[in-house]
Amino acid sequence: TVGCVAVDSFGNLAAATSTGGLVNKMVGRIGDTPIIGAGTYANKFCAISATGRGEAIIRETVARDVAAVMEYKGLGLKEAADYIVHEVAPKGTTGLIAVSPKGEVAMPFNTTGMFRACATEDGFTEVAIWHSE
Amino acid sequence: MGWAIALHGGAGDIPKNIPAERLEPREAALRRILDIGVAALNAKRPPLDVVELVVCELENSPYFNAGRGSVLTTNGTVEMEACIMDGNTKRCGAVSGVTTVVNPISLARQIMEKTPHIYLAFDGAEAFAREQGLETVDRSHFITPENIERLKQAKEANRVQQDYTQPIKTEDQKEPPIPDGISKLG
Repeated sequence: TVGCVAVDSFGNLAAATSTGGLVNKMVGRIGDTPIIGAGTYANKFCAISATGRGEAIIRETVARDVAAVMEYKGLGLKEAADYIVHEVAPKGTTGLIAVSPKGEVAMPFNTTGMFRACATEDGFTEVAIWHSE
Repeated sequence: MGWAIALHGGAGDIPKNIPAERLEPREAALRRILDIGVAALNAKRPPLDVVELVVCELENSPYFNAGRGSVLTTNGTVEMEACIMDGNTKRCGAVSGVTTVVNPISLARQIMEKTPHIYLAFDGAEAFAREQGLETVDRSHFITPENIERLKQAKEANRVQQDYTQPIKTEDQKEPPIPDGISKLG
């Protein structure tokens, strides 16, 4: 699954996700990617794209929940994303990328790795796969 | 406050001893596509355009499970899905079950912008893509030798397989996990 989230210098947010799904999936199977709030979500608090085990991501409404805990619990982007990925989603199933209107980036995952990259206007750039790179 | 961008190319049980010939092209693709997104943001393109542009590039790469590199169903076919969403307006578009559309993310955006609906699937989505003049190709375009091999191994193990993760049990399968050794990258 591939995805991108972006915010401009005015705080406008957008998210996009695309996938072929699971290898050997049944014909007609729908995963989390096209289900709004499961694998993809954006509002004024954040933009999210998720990747991993679709059925688990649907059950936990991963993308919408990150936005919801920011809105209703007052958590910051990183805390909200970490909470959903590490405390809510089943281990080994979920990764996500997220940006906030302030230009913050979070990329947590509870799988062994996640192919990911990010950049911010202040010059920070990262391309990584595993934890603690 | 400033612009920011993040992208992913899939998650799973990616082994740390992944062969260089599998790792390096994926890392290079991530860097190249990140640069495209950064250039678009620096050029003041709207975030919605930027995420569509970046995901199109990822779809066009055979190294990731989307578009050209999509994994195969149990019948050896490709069924792609995509979604796009605008944070300001909560407008969104989604598509499932497309088999010939080169860039499903662009179809999702067309659904968002040119229909009163949010989500189209299968034959209706294909027909709408043609109506809108989006690029389509023969279904074989999306089927790579690597994904044919991944499907073969998953079928032999009677498992489904997440990005970069070895085949895993579906919930109604009770037998113990198969040993390591059949994992293939997507």
